[in-house]
Amino acid sequence: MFEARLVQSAILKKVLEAIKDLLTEATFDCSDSGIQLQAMDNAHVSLVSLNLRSDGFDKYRCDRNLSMGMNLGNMTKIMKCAGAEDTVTMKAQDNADVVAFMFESKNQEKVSDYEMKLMNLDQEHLGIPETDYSCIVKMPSQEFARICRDLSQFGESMAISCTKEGVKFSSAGDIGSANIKLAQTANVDAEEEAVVIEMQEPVSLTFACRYLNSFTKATPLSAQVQLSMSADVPLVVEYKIGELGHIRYYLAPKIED
Amino acid sequence: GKHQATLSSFFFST
Repeated sequence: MFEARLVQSAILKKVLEAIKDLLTEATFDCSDSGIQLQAMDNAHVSLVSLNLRSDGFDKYRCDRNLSMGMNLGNMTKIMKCAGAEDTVTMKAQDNADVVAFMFESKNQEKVSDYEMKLMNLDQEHLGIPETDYSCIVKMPSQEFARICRDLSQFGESMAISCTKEGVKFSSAGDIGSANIKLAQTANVDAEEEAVVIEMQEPVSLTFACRYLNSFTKATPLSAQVQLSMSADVPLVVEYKIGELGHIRYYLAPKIED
Repeated sequence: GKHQATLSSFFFST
């Protein structure tokens, strides 16, 4: 028996928004410790890694490990049926071929039950090597989304260069070029508005804007985003999901021929 | 020029 309850269904809606741009279907691996999902996009350029800890749920029970393959388009249809203030409960029996979603309004005046068929997905689990990243940048997530949107007007790729002084985002194409520099913030009132750089060595990497823009669909989940970079390895873009867990995106760089 | 790498060059199958 698996059962997971979230008082705020809005969180699950946001998680789904954050992954459905990159993935059409995915397997949710449920265990005693929580729910995990790891999947690459079709082109194997990016990877989504979602971790929702059992202790972050309002109620959580998982007697046996369970892998639930879901079509994310269909899951989105069902999650759209939940009111913003509803509580959501996901349930499945052991070895079930369906997952149930129950939405309850405040005071339980309205209770809606939906069942979705599960899929058997071939899933390739990837091992991600432990990396000591040369640069870790923490910045407001809305600022990062804005920069990705603005720079993607200029070209398909953007360079991210990080030094002790700051982080520079740049792009160039037919219409011209764009450069945005963010300095490390000296003092800020709110921690989430800060730009903080931890640098061991300067790094400059180039990435496809299209994927970065997809990652920024996670912006509503967190006020801050963390970018981890080292030379010639995939970028990690991480959004915390409150006390519940995190979503991490890995993106392979563009490299010199 | 630069070309897009894939994750298989960095991560390993488990």
